[in-house]
Amino acid sequence: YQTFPGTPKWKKTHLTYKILNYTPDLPRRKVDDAIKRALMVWSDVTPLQFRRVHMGRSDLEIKFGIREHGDGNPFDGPGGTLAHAFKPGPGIGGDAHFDDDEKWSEVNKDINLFLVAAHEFGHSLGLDHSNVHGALMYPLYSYENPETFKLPEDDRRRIQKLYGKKPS
Amino acid sequence: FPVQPKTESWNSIDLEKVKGYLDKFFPILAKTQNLSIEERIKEMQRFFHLTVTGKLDTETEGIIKMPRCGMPDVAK
Repeated sequence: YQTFPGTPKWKKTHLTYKILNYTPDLPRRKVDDAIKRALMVWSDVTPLQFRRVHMGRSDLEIKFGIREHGDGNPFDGPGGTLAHAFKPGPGIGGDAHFDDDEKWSEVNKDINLFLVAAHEFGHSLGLDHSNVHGALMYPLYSYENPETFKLPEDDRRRIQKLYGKKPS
Repeated sequence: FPVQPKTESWNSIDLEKVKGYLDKFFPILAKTQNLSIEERIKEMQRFFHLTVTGKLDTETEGIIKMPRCGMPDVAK
């Protein structure tokens, strides 16, 4: 597996996140909950802690957009690319963008926001893609029940290599 | 002279789309690299544990059509 060259990582364990806008596909509280649970995937196994802010800048800024959405990395309409995120760093570093030409859902019929967000936040924290089938950081989307989701070993080992284990 | 192998006629995915996919997810990391499209398809097939043929066979085409993350698969 790989991490970004030079392995950029956050030099702090308390990170802030901000949801800049919402998809019309889901009630806001479902989006809030999916984002919160996706961050917990990583805070459950490392010393990282995430706090939501509503004003001012934050480390991880989360937004929905279509086609060109302000970062010079346009989305491609329905299907294809679902989302992308930026490795740790100032400014756009850590931010995660979701393609609102997808149909975001909480159940398995469409693209599951929790699963995609958990993957993207892996990038926001410094992980690159894994070619291990079944790993959360595998680049291709595949649905699984978010209620029973457990972070695969490959991902857990890689994120703990960056930030260490969660203090008991 | 040996007859140049005719480039496989590309399946329903046209060559431009394949190149766009490879440029986005398997970018050529060094200007000095001058890889053929077959070599670049092989790199992608190795990453996804496919049969490494350098050709746009059905399983490779299937991968290209799957929904995915927009970040590259090879670290710059």
